[in-house]
Amino acid sequence: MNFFRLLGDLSHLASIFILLHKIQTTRSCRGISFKTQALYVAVFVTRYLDLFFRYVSLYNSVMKLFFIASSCYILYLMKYKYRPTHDPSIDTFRIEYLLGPCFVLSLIFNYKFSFSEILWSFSIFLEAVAILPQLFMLQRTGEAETITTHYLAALGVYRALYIPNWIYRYFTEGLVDPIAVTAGIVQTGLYLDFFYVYFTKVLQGQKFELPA
Amino acid sequence: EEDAVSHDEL
Repeated sequence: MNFFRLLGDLSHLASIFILLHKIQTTRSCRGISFKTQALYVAVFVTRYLDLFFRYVSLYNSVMKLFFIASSCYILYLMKYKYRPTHDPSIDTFRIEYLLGPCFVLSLIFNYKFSFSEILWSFSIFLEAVAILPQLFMLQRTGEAETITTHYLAALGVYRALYIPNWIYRYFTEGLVDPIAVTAGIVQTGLYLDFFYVYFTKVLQGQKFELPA
Repeated sequence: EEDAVSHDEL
């Protein structure tokens, strides 16, 4: 564990609490992509299967359980409790275009051709692109509630912090995880446009609006 | 199950 990774994980936790706070206080999941949230459930469930056969640390296990539980809870809130506030007609990204290629990539790039390792690779690739339905929705509506942008920023910061973590681990432990690093760089790259608008508008006190 | 690599990150 190092400073960057800890801060990244805390940022990830913060993003989930911000999202829950947004849903609970506005009593609405308007502006949140159900598809992206469903993909996160798939990511966590496929990656954290190792809860059953690998123990890393108490921190690691507790975080894994939290990410699985919270992502399922968010889906429940969107699907049942606040269902009327979700508009599927603007959440139209075709996720089969993400699931299929990620599955094929995981068959090609994995550390061992075994069930759990293929699912692990799949989850890494899927996480890299899981935000796309959400960003696509943002692009379509052209604006977002400020709290939603804080959620996305925290999620993006979490990914960005994993990059210095990998650099640090390379120099201190000689450790390189090419699959995670490649997917992680792609994933962080997807946030660059968003970050630009977030830093130049939202953090200056303006509303998140994309140019027409 | 035997580990191919250690996945200690989240």
